[in-house]
Amino acid sequence: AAIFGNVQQQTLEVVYDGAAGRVGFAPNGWGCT
Amino acid sequence: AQEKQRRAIDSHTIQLSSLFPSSSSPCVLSTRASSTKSSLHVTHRHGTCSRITSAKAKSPDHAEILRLDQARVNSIHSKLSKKLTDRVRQSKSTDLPAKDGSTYGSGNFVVTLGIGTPKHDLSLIFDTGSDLTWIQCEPCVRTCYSQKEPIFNPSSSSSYHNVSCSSAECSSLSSATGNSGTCSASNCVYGIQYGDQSFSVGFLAKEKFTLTASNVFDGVNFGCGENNQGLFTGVAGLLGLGRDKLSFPSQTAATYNKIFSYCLPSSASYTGHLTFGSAGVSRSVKFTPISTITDGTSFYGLDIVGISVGGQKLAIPPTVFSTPGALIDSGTVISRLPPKAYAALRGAFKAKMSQYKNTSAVSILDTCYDLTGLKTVTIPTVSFYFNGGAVVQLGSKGVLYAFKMSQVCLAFAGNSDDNN
Repeated sequence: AAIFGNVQQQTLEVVYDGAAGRVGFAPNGWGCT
Repeated sequence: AQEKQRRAIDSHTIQLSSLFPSSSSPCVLSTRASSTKSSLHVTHRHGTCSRITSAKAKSPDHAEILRLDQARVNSIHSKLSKKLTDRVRQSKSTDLPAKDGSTYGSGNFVVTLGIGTPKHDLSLIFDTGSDLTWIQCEPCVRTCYSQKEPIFNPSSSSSYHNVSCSSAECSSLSSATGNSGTCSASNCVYGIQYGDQSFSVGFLAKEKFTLTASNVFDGVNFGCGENNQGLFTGVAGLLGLGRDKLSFPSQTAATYNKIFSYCLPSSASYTGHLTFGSAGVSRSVKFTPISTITDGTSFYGLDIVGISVGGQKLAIPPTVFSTPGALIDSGTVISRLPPKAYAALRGAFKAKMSQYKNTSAVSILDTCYDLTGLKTVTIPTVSFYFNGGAVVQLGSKGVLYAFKMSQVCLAFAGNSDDNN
């Protein structure tokens, strides 16, 4: 696959919780800082 | 005052200059990545923060990025749509020749981690849509694309071990790569090909991976690629974050419980973070259950239940989302929506943007504006509603894709088939 960053996810905190079987999102701020 | 506040909630006002950040602005490091033990800095490959920036690489060719993005989406669709009679044949959908990566300056996100003993710091692309982690390895028996950091030499690492082709790890390659492991003098050989015909072939091996001084993992299964070609401009390889047994989160589950998080920076002069484990995960995170996708168990499936534009929920029947399902993928540039959902999103967005000058479509993005001469643009917010009640408002940079000031487009595209 062509490997690029997903535009929609930029500056979001994306959390993958494989054990609990869930994905989470939180606003993070413009530069992820 | 109320109206003004509502407008502030339902719209973003963007300084247009921020859509085209100067490539010379200083690097701002993510505090999260700097302060968390199990965290890595995520950088744009060609940004001021990248340790592998090469003067040689051209600035990204957006039309090419989006063309290759379509190849990736086609590959994912064909993997998941085994049921469809009109399945897109792999060869037809991915007839892009694999090229020497250095010709494409594409904007990937990389992390740097240490591999081997002594540790060699190598920059890898990370991808939730892939499972096998691999890096290029000397002596590159067939071919290696050019990479910025020295190519890993397994014979100089005391912690490197080949995996036997009669081992369980070797037999698990078929789920992780789609190809069964083969034998070469009892060593396990892997092969993986991606949607754009990039590929890596080599020995499945075990090695020590060092995230940070206190986060070291012995015996991680990975691919030591002796024959690698494709669009990996300058990076040493790929870190697989999928759900398969052989992915990095699965192999480090005893320590991190298959938890990881990241933030992809929206400008090349910022670093984001890729963090393993739950350290530092914000309490404001809203969760939605992972749904399992038939024929796509290594993907992270999600159930979208609605979309709102400018605070107004779109009238989209639930089956429009539930019939095809959805997945989240760090590597797909432009999120694709079922045709009817995309039509509704586009219609609502256009209605809110009527004061701006339309322009022709660019590549796969059909809703574009000429913002020449303007200092700011005010766009409606876009939020996604997921199963379980999570509502996610996209960042302002998650709604627009800017080619140039005269071509700033809605950053979504429609799939061609209701079942995709």
